[in-house]
Amino acid sequence: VQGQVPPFKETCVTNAYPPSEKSHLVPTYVLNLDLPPTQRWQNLAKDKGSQIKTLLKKFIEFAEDFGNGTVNTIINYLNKQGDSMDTTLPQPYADEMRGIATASGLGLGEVIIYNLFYEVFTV
Amino acid sequence: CTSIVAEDNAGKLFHARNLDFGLFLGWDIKNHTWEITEALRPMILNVDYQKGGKTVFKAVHYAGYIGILTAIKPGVFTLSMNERFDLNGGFIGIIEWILGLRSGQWMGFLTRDTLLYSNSYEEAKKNLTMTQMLAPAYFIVGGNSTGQGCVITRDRNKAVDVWNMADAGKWYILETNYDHWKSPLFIDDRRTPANRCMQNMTQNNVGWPGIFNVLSSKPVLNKLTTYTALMQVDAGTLETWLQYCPDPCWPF
Repeated sequence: VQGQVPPFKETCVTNAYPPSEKSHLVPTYVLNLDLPPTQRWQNLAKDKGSQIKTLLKKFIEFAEDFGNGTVNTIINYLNKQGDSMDTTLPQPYADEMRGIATASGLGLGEVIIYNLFYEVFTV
Repeated sequence: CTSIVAEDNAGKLFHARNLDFGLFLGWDIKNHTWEITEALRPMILNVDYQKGGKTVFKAVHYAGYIGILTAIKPGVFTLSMNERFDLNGGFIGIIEWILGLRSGQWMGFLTRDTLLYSNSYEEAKKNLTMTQMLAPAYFIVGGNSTGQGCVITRDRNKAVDVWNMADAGKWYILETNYDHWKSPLFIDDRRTPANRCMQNMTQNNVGWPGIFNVLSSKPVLNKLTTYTALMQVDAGTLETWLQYCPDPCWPF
């Protein structure tokens, strides 16, 4: 798998663009900022809700396995207190996350954890 | 992650990035892949943020994550964010936030606010330099005029360093996940290979094909790479490609 050990000898490719697999080009979703924040991500959250749920479950499992007791405490806290957390978040993001939670069937705490993944993994 | 802002011979600016994520999160021994990285790819999409039917900015998202990691404000500036690891990381910021100390902004919200409210390269740079945050980060910003490119190295309170393309003395500026004034970890040195490929490419070949080639070169491309995004500020264009790294390929 590794192919070589560090330090690496780069192989500068010259003909990668455009990739031949057009399916690798990602689709575009239009987000209407004129809509109320709770409705902006509604369609996307409905379409991708189950995938977000699966991904979040994996995030939490790995964070718990990889982290220490503090990680678990934070995740449990956000999971339990989630429904009341939106008052502590800036707008319009609090409402956007509430909208995603409603449309996807996830708890608000879960959506908050998902949106904190960057902050969690900087350690 | 690897982010590049480059300028062609005519002074036109291009900004591109690889987003790598999922290190240590479940190595699949059979398929030689990272579990989270694989799960993230189908979630990637470009989002066109519109007001009154007109584009305000465009960004690349993982569905469900509302913060911004890669974006373009057409004709104004481009932005990407690379992860900066620190013991005084986002973890402490989250605890503070839970405890009611809410002066720091979530990284993804700061970038979104910047895209929405900043109307120039300088304004965006100032906002990303000065605002208190929950977690450290590298912000890579490109402008719309010659020489406008920089890497902002952030700790939670302020910018530790602002590295301008002019200071780098080159026609491009490149950032991975290490402070530019320090050597990268030798087992994770994507910076040296990326710089070599940029030098091979030369300024004559700056453009989407050339930069995409650099970002598709191993180990700049690795098993953690989920996508490559290409942005051209003057045209206001954003193109994102899912990336896969066939074996043999370094896991990170």
